[in-house]
Amino acid sequence: MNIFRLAGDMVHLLSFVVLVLKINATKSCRGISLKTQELYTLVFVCRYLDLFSNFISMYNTTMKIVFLGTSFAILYLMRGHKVIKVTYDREQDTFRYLFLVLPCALLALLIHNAWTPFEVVWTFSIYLEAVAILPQLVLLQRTQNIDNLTGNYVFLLGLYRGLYILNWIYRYFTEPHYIQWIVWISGIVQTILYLDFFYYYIKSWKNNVKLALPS
Amino acid sequence: EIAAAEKDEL
Repeated sequence: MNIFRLAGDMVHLLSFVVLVLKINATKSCRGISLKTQELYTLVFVCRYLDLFSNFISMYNTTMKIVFLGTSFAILYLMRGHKVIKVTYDREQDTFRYLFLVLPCALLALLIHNAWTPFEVVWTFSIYLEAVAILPQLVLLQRTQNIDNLTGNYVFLLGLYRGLYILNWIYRYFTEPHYIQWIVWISGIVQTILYLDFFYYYIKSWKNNVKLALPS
Repeated sequence: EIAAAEKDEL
């Protein structure tokens, strides 16, 4: 495992910590898209179907369990927690799941590495992860007064994908036959979706003003 | 089998 991959995973992990921290400390999930959280949970469930059948390392297995556990914990906080669930911006979080899930499912049926149920579901998770942030980005644009932790959360998610791209470049040059078109193209699309956000995030940070996305 | 070896990322 190279440093980019490890840094990417740690940043990804940190994004969960920041999100749980924000929700717990403020007892509010204002500005957080439940739809994005549900899509991420679906992504992890579909991707880690091999959790018990395909052992790679203790690190991998542990991280997978942590990602799954945290995702479900966040869903519980946003949907089940008495105090927190009333702070959810239901009226603003209107992105339709089907617009994302259906095209990704169709694409996975058409473009995959092998025609097996496991492989198609895994490919679906790769495609879905690339676009799962969209409801969150739309909600962010609608939310006035984005709090710092929400901004940092989205920034960390984007940074994680950027670091994975560096990891793929590194692996391409250091490991023979390491070519993964589906993962690479999806990952690049995913990172591009963040570019606009990055621009405003860095600008607000440099000018020391509160983050606000133009609508 | 493609599945095992190449799915070592999260």
